[in-house]
Amino acid sequence: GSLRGQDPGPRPLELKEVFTLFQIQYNRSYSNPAEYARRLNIFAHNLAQAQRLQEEDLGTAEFGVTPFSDLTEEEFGQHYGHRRAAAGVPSLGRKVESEEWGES
Amino acid sequence: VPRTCDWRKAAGVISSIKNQANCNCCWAIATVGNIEALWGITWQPSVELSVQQLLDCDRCGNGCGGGFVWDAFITVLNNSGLASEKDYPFQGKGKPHKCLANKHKKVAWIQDFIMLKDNEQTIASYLATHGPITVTINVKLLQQYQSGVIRATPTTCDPRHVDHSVLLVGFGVEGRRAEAGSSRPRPRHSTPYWILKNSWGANWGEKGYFRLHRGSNACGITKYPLTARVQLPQNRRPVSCPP
Repeated sequence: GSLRGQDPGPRPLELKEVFTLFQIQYNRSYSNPAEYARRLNIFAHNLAQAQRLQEEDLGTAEFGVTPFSDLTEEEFGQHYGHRRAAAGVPSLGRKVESEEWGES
Repeated sequence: VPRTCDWRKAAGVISSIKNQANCNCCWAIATVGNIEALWGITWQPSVELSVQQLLDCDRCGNGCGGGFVWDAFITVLNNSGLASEKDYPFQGKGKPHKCLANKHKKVAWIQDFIMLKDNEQTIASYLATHGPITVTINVKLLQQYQSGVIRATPTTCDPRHVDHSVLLVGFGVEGRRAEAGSSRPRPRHSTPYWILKNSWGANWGEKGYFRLHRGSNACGITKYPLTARVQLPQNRRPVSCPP
């Protein structure tokens, strides 16, 4: 939810600090305060998601802040994976479903 | 199948990490990486090849809008090879109606391309004895990935939904000892993994690479393993994958 109205405690400040470091590291700026707030919320969501992945992953992977931490899952998919195709425009590495392939 | 294999350790096989930026061209970069590697293994010295040629000339004509690895291989066959990256450089945007393949000298070509069996042992064997292979995986977990071996489940990473093509360059086994500074607990058992070359720049992941668990079809890695075939020169011993 919106950060507006929240008590200024250590947790939001820490999050904002991490977000500021992210912006510096990946050279991100946002056009207006509303967009900043939206990206901050997405960033917070992604950090929580990374923490969940970290807990669930059975390997040795580290999940956390990446260049894509201010993108929604859908935006990430559009740019780097399963683009939601519009009017027949194919996607990146388009989603492939066929089970008919045999060996060449 | 050897215990470990890493084509990055062989000189002139794996080219530099690319950055697709705002162009949806993982399929073209993976294909070019495959041909560069096989060409480097077969015919030293290596050469960097043109991704832009595939974006401009792909038979489906979508350029940065997306494509398939198999279409890219067919485009290479139809174009009688690939120009060099130097002659036909990457511009980050596709011009599907302005294919300039005929205006540039081809510096690498392929005889054929094949799809391997959807079996990780077969893929490892082929990788170790022939060279890097393109694979197409579910990209979902890579958004938050920083380092280490991803051991996904079908729930966290659906192996049926594959949407990102990358280059498989090796495999290995991670021992019990965790990396220094890691906040993760040590794995109780050794973890076999694949080494994959991504196309999101060298600042992403493990210097542009990432690792997936080997043996569990993590993120659908076995769904579409494709590779070109480059004719071996006569009187030349095949190169083996460095351990």
